[in-house]
Order: sequence, then structure tokens, then C-alpha cells
Amino acid sequence: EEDIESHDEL
Amino acid sequence: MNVFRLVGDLSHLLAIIMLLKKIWSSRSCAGISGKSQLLFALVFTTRYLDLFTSFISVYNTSMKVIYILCAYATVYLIYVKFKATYDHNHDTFRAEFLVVPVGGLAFLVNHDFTPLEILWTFSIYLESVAIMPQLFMISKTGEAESITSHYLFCLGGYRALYIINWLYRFYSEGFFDLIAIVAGCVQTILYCDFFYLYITKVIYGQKLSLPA
Repeated sequence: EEDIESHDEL
Repeated sequence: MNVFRLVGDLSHLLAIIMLLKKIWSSRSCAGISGKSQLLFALVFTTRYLDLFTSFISVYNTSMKVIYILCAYATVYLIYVKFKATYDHNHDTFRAEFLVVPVGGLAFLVNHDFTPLEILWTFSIYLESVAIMPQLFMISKTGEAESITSHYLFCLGGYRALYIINWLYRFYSEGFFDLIAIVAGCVQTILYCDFFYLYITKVIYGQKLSLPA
């Protein structure tokens, strides 16, 4: 679920 | 979320707060590049537009909001409240030489050709070079106050920790984001010379001054 689209990093 | 990323984020936060506190308590922004701080405000603004479109976690949202607020508070202190102490004669790096090429590159090399994604890419590229006016200013004046050095060390440390985080994520999750990794490495390399000076001088209690 951690894909590039969501940019989970700050 | 792994420990490298968490410590990296906290190091980033520490750097930002340290700078704000230094300006606030000394009532002066001498030695600080207003241009670098303006660029960081632009970085956070363009990157965190996804606050309006996607929710990742409470941690993620609150850190984004704190970073944006602190960035604008710093810019306000430099350009408005303590304007008289701003060292603009030494802050002569041409920021447009960074913003324009970075903008062009974000259009050409991105994950997806959509407005939000291009702005995100722009912010990643811009962050990697946003410290250049500050480093240029130090090279011009030949020295930096110790707090400014600690600020830069924490900021560079955050980038270095993010690289370890990416290695960790690649091996544990198979995750990698080439744009972020390349820009992050460029950014970290920019700090290498500074790290060397910091370790050899500041840690031994000397003011950071460049060899003549």
C-alpha cells in the first residue's frame, strides 16, 4: 500500500 | 516507518526549531541566508499540497503542518520582524539560477505528468539545492556561528539518515523512489565539505571558519 503515488515520506 | 526515518525527521525538526530559537532569542538573523529559508518555505509548500488530497497518518500530517508553519515563521522573522539584522549584502546567491532549472527538470523528469506530481518533484529537486545560498554565504563571509553550524549539521544529518532509510526500505520492502534517492544523494553530497569542517572544528570548540 506504500506506493509512490502517496509519497509517505516527509 | 523505520528508526532511520524517524530519527531523520526528528533531526530535521530539531534543525528548524534550533534556527527559529536562535533568531528569536538573539533578536537577530545575522549570518542566516534569507534566500535559503525562502526556498525551504517554497519546498514545503509545493511538496505538502497533498495535505488536501491524501491522508497517510496523524504523524505525517502533523509533521507536515509543523514544517510549513516553522518555515514561514522563519521567513517572517528574517524578512519582517528582524529585517534590520538581515545580512543581505552577503546573501547574494542568485536563487533564480536554482528555481528555473529545477522547475524545468521537474517538468521533464517526473513519475507522473500531473500538476501535484510535478510540484512534488519540483520540491524534491529544489530541496536538494536550497541550502546553496546559505553555504555560499558562509563561503563569502568565511565563518559561521556555532548555532548556525549545528543547524546545518542537523539538516545534513537528516539527509544522510534518509539515505540509510532508503537502503533499509529497499532491502526490507523492495521500495525505492529513484527521484527522491538521486536528489537526496545530491543534497547529502553538498553537505560533505561542511561535515568535514564541522567535525574538525566545531566539535573541538572552535568557530567554523574557512581556511584562508
